[in-house]
Amino acid sequence: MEAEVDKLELMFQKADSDLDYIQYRLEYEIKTNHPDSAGEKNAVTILKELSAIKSRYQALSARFKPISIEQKENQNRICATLSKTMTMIQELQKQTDLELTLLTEEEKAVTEQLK
Amino acid sequence: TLKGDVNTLLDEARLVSQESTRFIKATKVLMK
Amino acid sequence: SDLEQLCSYVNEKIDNIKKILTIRNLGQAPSLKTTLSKIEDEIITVNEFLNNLELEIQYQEQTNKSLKELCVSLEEDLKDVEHLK
Repeated sequence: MEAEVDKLELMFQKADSDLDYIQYRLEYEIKTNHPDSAGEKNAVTILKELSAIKSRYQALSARFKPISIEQKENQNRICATLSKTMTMIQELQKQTDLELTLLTEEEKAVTEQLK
Repeated sequence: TLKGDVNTLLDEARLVSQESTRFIKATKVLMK
Repeated sequence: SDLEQLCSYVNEKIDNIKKILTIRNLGQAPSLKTTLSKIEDEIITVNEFLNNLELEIQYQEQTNKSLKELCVSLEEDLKDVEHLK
């Protein structure tokens, strides 16, 4: 059994290296037949650039998603804290018979905005 | 489609940035 | 799943080779050369988009920091008010 498994493993390794060699030879042939020139890149180079920008896009997308979620959470937390604080201040002003400080137009506008 | 996806994500990112910037300004007004 | 991973690994290599085989003679026909240069232009455009996206993400990381600082300061204010109360 053990021998069979080793044999199978060797076959996979052989296939793997064969595939690498085939790819290498093809790329080498294309680069040789159509070397990159100043204005023109060959198809292999472009193919590599395409896969590079795909992986760069995936990396940036994976980085962006959690940040935007965290921003939303922070904003919600700030809103909750702000409204609690403002409510409490108004209650305190009532309790101490202090004159309620009215919100300025600007403050009203941003309160609406934050709501 | 990759170009479209990147463009869509870029637009989304810009929107989130604008919203956060506005939010921070508004909060600072109330904190004064 | 190991076997499936091995399978997809080998299939991916075969796909890559197939792709290269399809573009093997691409560089020769003039009309296909224009296709290549168009693709090249598109790659440049997409890279510019990705550069802008990276700048946006860096800006948002900074904004996130400011939001966190605002949050901490507001929560301290709330504690003060609760203490007053």
